[in-house]
Amino acid sequence: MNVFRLAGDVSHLVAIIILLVKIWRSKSCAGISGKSQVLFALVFTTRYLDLFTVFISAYNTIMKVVFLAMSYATVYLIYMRFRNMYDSENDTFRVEFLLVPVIGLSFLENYAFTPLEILWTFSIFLEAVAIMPQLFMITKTGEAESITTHYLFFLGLYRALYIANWVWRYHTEEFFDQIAVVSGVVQTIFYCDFFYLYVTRVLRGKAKMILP
Amino acid sequence: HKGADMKDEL
Repeated sequence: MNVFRLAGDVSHLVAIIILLVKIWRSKSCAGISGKSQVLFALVFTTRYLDLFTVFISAYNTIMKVVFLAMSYATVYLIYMRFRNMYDSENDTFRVEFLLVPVIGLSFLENYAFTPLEILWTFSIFLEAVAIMPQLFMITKTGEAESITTHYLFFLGLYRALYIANWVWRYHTEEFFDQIAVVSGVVQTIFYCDFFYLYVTRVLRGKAKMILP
Repeated sequence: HKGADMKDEL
């Protein structure tokens, strides 16, 4: 554990809490892609199956359980509790275009051809692209509420901090997880354009982020 | 070490 890793996990937690609290308080999930949230729930489910096989640390176990619980709570709020507000007309990204290549790749490129390893690899690749329905939705409607953009900012920050964590771990303990690093870098690139808009628009006091 | 042996990251 290093400071980048811890800050990355905290950013991830903050992002998910921001989204949950926003939906709960406003009693609305307008502008939120339910598809992205289902994909994230699928990411956590397939990655954290090792909760049943190995024990790493209390921190590790607690964080995994919290991420799982909060991602399912988010999906529940969007599709059940506040489904009347769910903006399905603008959440039209074709998820199968992500799932099919990701499933294919996880069978081809993995550390071991076992169910748990393939599911873990699937979760890593899927996380890299899971935000695409949300970004697609913002592009389609041309705007995002500032709370939604804060959520995306903390998600992107989490990814950037994980890259710093890998650089640190590579130098201090010669740790290098090729699958996680390559897909993590790809994932971070998706946030770059958004980061630029966030800094130039949202941080300068706009209530909404309106695309140029 | 490789990622396969110890997956301690979230």
